[in-house]
Amino acid sequence: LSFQQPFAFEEHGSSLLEKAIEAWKQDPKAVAGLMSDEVRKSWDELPLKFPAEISQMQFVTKPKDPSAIFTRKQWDATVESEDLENYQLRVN
Amino acid sequence: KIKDPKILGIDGDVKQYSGYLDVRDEDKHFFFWTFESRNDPENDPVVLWLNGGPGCSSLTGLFFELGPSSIGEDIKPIHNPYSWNNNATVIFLDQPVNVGFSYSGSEGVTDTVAAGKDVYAFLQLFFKQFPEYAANGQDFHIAGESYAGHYIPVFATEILSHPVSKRNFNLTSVLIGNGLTDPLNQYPAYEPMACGEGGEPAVLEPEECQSMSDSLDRCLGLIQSCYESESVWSCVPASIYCNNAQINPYSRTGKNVYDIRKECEGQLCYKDMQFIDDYLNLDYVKEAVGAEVDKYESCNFDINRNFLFAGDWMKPYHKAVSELLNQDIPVLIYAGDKDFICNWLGNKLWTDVLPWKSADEFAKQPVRHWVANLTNEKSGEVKSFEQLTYLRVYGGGHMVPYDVPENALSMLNEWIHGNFTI
Repeated sequence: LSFQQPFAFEEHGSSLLEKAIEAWKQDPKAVAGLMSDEVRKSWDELPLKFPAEISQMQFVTKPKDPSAIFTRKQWDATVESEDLENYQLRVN
Repeated sequence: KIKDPKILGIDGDVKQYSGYLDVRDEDKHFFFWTFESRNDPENDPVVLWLNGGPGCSSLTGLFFELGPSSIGEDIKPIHNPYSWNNNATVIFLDQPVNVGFSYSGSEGVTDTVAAGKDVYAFLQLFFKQFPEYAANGQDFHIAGESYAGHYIPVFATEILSHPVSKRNFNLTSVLIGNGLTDPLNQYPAYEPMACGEGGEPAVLEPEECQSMSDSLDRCLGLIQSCYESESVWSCVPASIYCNNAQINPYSRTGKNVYDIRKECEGQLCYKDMQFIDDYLNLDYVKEAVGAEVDKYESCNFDINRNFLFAGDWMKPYHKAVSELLNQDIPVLIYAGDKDFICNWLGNKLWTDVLPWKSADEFAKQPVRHWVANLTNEKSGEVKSFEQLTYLRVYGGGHMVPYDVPENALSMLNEWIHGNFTI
């Protein structure tokens, strides 16, 4: 199974690096300019060196399920500060 | 009203507070739980404790290592006589968001620097609400372990970037236990630690050790590229390559990555860790502390992945340690010597070569025995000069207070009550 994994990327017409660029919504040309040959080579080699691990990689995280959050209202104190307008502390 | 956290029977005789820091425009909510000093809260120092991961809850530190209670097999608290709140007020903060009882409507932060802004805001508001923990000139320290070796130097420099006159608290010192701080100088230590040169017998076959040695140059070259560019495109392949080449051979043996003497059992290699999850998921516990998420998890592996794919893992955050030392902030780097993943060899290596104003003098210092005050036993080895102290703790794994609780408490108290000398 592991031996087959590196080719999974090729079957879909994209390398690990291309997948990362797509998942992170980056410009491929700009990214290419940021990498040395050595680093670029390492992106190509990773699926060959660590096929099982790379095949399990996920690039994007799902946000937390809103139904798992319930806000409580009755706190002993709520603290704010003029110099931290965007923040508040709720204390029990 | 939310019930009082004191009803839980965890140090019911001391004042304790729990709650949330809200970041309104980003819909982020950070959970904290504070225990006053058992001794003299009006004068004892305050310690902020941070677990690492990245993505692990600081409440695991509370219940597994250094808080006032652990959780037994019957999912009930057990009093800890060696709690770090014996002589200090201790704050446990679940950060970054979506860790432990903290949550966010968005995906949350993915790097150490962004996390630091929120921690500063938390401390400002905490000390505004509770000025009694700073009013008598009490010291304030940040302590933590593992990936907190990334967090703490950055959070501390974030604090120092705000003028003292605008802060509600002073930063006195930092303590980093079994941390990942300078990967370029720590990754070379995996092979010797796994192959019999770290004080314990080898756990890998000679050919696996050779394979680790063979891949090290490539790994260090990639980390060097990451250090130079700090670009995600350089830092991500460095993390993937090095972690697979240097850590995975050990992980595959089934040994506990946090303790070379043990096998990996259950969640996070310790079966007792499940008791904490079970306890914090009890409805009456969530009600008492005011938790706003329905499910507590010790570690969020999504956060771990986010930090990895933000390239945060291999970044040179040790530069922030140099900055702290150059601003005369005392730094204690301690390491339990049975840990593999952030082992004592690597921590010694990076502190030995860290550039700072007294680096040359530090390098010349002899390694001394450490006799812990509380046990009067030879408990480790120490090297120290001016603000920087490195301490090897005998018999400790990744989580020193779990393995050697009395010596760990002694270390803390010697540091925070003894003018930063060990």
